[in-house]
Amino acid sequence: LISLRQVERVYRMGGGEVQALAGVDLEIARGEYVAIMGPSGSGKSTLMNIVGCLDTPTGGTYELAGTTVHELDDDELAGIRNREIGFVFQSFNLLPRADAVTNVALPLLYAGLDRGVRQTRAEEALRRVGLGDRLDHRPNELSGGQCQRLAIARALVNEPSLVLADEPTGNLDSVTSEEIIILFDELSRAGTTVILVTHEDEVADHARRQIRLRDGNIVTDRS
Amino acid sequence: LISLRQVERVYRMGGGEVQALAGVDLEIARGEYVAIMGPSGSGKSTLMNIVGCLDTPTGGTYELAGTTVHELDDDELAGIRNREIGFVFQSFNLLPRADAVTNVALPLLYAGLDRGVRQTRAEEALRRVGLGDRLDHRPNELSGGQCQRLAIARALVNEPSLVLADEPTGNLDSVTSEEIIILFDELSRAGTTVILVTHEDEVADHARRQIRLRDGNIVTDRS
Ligand SMILES: Nc1ncnc2c1ncn2[C@@H]1O[C@H](COP(=O)(O)OP(=O)(O)OP(=O)(O)O)[C@@H](O)[C@H]1O
Ligand SMILES: Nc1ncnc2c1ncn2[C@@H]1O[C@H](COP(=O)(O)OP(=O)(O)OP(=O)(O)O)[C@@H](O)[C@H]1O
Ligand SMILES: [Mg+2]
Ligand SMILES: [Mg+2]
Repeated sequence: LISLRQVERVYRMGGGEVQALAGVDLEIARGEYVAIMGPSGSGKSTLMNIVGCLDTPTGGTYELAGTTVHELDDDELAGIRNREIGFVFQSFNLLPRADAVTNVALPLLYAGLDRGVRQTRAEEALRRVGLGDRLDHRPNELSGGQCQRLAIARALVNEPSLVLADEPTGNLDSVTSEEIIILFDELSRAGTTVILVTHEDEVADHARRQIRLRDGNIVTDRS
Repeated sequence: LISLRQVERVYRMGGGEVQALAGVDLEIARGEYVAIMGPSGSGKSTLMNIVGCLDTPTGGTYELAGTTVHELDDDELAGIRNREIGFVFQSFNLLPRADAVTNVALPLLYAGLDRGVRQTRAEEALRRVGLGDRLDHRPNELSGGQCQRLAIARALVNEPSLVLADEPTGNLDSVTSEEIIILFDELSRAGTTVILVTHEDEVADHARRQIRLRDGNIVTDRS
């Protein structure tokens, strides 16, 4: 499903260069359940953004389901992202002036579903993450962990075949965190490809495969 | 130093009310090292915002160093916040268009220090959290954990007597997290009053006292 070959991502700035990814080779098959770990600044989010078609490498190639991603135009990329990929961002990226239901329903709006279906599915997704009593709250009327769960609900509402979650439990207590991990376990059992970035061993242990990054390189890859 | 009596914080919304704090009694002496824990949505950030003079209770009273906080005007409150309190926000609240040094130096600008002193102290604060090689990066050119450390550096740069840190290690791997906790330990040994919200036991164990919230009430308080 996912094939990265010698992927590099360099950021050029006034004072020099940052090599966020320095030649990554990675293959992930359909249905795998993978945890990505590593120190702060080691390139995990950069890797996730490339896999999720939100960013392009400055070197190497990325193929998703056999398609060379950087050869696609913006519309084709947007289509893939909307239909196939659910992304939980490390900093949530919620619409600040929209309530929880509207935020969660956004992928369904892009998918062209009608209003009644969007409302029902969005409410259901919010209930699944324990936010059934916060439907009309906007992000600044929610706690940090509630915002995190809102971002998770939005990523899952369109039932994507690939779920990319960047630190999905960073703001959650252990009980709520466990509920979210069980949700990812269920998705995996149902055949969804799940890739989680986490710095918590308890979360990483649920995955079948653990990959560790350091300074933009993969240093361990164990199943 | 900190005295909360029957503190309530109710949010009124179209559909009803949310009782974020439901009658909190809490005394914290100067120099204490306290960890606050509890489920997502239990009122931890709300409590921190009141203690940090960023929000006022809808019931009860809050005294800081003997002063009844809600009787102060906006300028006096701003003065206390700038001189005495260092706040690490759960969602960082960084200036997106300013680089790391400018972000960290902001409290020093309000304190009226001149440019050279601000620059030196800000760089030093960034080095202490491991960001010495990221001085000219803006928040969107930093990783999630680097943004978190930037927020911590800013909270500490003015050497406040009270440090309030809301989930300061949520985005950090265990090694970087350990470095940050050691920093808080050092502040505590130097006499700073430190209050951390955390959902991680390893972090809470460094504090001398652990307080647990549930549904807006304190349910345990142990030293
Ligand atoms: N402006 C607001 N309007 C309405 N409800 C709010 C508002 N801000 C917070 N709340 C609610 O108050 C409750 C407490 O929020 P708070 O942010 O203090 O929780 P928390 O303990 O910090 O949670 P977390 O661990 O998820 O960060 C939550 O249930 C939240 O939905
Ligand atoms: N736009 C940018 N310009 C310059 N440098 C950048 C940019 N974005 C990220 N970086 C740098 O690239 C490196 C990798 O960033 P990335 O966000 O992938 O790290 P990460 O592993 O997700 O870290 P964390 O665990 O802290 O979230 C970091 O050192 C960061 O400073
Ligand atoms: Mg990251
Ligand atoms: Mg909070």
